[in-house]
Amino acid sequence: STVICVFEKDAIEIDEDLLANSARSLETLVSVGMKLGVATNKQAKVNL
Amino acid sequence: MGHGSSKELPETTNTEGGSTASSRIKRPHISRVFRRLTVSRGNGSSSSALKLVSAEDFAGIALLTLISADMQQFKDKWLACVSFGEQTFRTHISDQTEKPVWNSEKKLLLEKNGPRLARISVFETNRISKNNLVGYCEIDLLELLTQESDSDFEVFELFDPAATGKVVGRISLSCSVEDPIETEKNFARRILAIMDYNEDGKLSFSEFSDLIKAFGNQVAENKKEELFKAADKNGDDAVSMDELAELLAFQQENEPLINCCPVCGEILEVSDKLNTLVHLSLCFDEGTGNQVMTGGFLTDKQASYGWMFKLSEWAHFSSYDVGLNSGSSASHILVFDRKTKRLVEELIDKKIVLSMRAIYQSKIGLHLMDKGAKEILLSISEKQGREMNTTESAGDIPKFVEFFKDQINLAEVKYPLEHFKTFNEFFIRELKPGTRPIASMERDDVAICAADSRLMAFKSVEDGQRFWIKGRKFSVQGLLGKETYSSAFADGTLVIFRLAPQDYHRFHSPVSGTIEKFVKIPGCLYTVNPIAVNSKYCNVFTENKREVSIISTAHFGKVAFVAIGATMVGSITFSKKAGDHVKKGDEYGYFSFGG
Repeated sequence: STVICVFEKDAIEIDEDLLANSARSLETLVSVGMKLGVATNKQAKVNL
Repeated sequence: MGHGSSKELPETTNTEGGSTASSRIKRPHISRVFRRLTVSRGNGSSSSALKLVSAEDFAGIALLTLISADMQQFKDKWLACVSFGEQTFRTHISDQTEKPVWNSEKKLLLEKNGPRLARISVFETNRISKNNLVGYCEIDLLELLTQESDSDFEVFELFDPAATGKVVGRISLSCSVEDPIETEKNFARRILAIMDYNEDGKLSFSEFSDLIKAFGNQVAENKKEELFKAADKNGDDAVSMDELAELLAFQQENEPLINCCPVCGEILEVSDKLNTLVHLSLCFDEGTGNQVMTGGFLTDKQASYGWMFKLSEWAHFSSYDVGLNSGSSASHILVFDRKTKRLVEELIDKKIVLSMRAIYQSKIGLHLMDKGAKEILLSISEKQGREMNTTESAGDIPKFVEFFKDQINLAEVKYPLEHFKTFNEFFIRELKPGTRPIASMERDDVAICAADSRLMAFKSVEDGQRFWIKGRKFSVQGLLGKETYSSAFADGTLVIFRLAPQDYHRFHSPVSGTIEKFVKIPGCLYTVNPIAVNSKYCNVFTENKREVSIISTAHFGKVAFVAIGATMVGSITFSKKAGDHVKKGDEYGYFSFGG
């Protein structure tokens, strides 16, 4: 079984390591709660 | 090699009048001249093999056998690798000895303008020194295949990689070219075995029709009765292996039946008939266990690391492209463990591997089963669900835990094993509170991973399709369905969490927000294993049963959360409902056995 999350275009900046592995067609073993990425919208930047 | 009986091969040049089915066919594409020899195999059987006469003949399938080595009184466990072109293959690891014996075979594709140099590397492996390169040699296969020799095998010196010219051992190997007629027959035998449902060694008209249909050639499909009659030379209303081989060979010369490879989907050049046959033969052989050496490595160094070959398989560098072919030999999958920052090999239950192979390994299997496959998978899953809900199924829990002993941490599980009355209860086990810390809990602009899983993430759908999802019909619209799709998701960011059987099967909300709705989309229960996801012919994400929910968030806009059922594990349960507010990390639902 699989879960797929679809975020709106440019709404999230996914962590670089996850993107890098995926670009090598390599799956990354993760656990619930690990960081996935950060919102890119203005409100998120203000919060940062 | 040569073994005494080198002679001209009449069958390959004879265009008519032969007594065998194959010799009656005109075969300009295999009219090259070979010398025949007999190769004795380790298992005692022998088969016809050929040597080339000139460089012009350097095309076909070469059977390379790494027989043994003499490592000069140096005792250890040994493995050997052969690198040829872009691929490297490895033998199994020998016993502790100074004279390892492998008898490992691999079929290699010889192309006129392709690579000729094979590099053989021998590695020692033990507890202290893992996969240490001890010796190597380079062999010009063209030279080897054209030279006169009276021996079944050749011996080459192995050189020390650290000292120029120092000999550290010797390796014995044999190499021959497969008889093109044998290649044709083997191919016919292989596809006949796939299509021959009642296993009588012949194809009935119905089985033959399915085969023609699977070839995807509309012209041929329209005249399948004519083809059947043409193939059925002895008029017994069935097509034997010889008859099928003859038909395929004849048709490939005149009006090819097969326009694209049924296994990997590659469009086949009509003009290059020998390469077409070679391609099909190798593709059909992959994953069947017919070949002893494992492969798909990029370098011999990679090959020396047992787990590494899976990387190259999934990294899509196989000469026969991605998908079923590359996945077919997988009973392990390589993943990068984010926690330990190491590559790890993931075991797959053999039963699951078998079912996946049966269904997804060949286009033929998938294509033919069509609607039948969906019913079978649903039926299997429903049956499995019923079984896993019985009290007897609880007896399987210890075996399951043992099988995945390195991957299931019982200390994290909320209840002891005795608590679980059925296997399904264990499958959807809860974890102790705090076992999965939530990253930046106080910040809702930070999204988290939704499941214990193997994750793939792509900035855009296009990237996702380039690197991973090969199903030709995949689209976000198809994934989400009409009711939940909006243009904001077009070319959005995709994150795929693939759960393996041993995983904690509850999924959690990756973001904080309000659930707008849930929409159930009925569908099939294909596997979501990379074997299927990487296949051009499977569209698991848009055809499988799934439930889509939309979470409205303050920082990410709308987030679509799609739970996709799969073979065996097709039951999806949500623990939230529309209108609920979820905090990131909250349990959102779970998958369980069932249809």
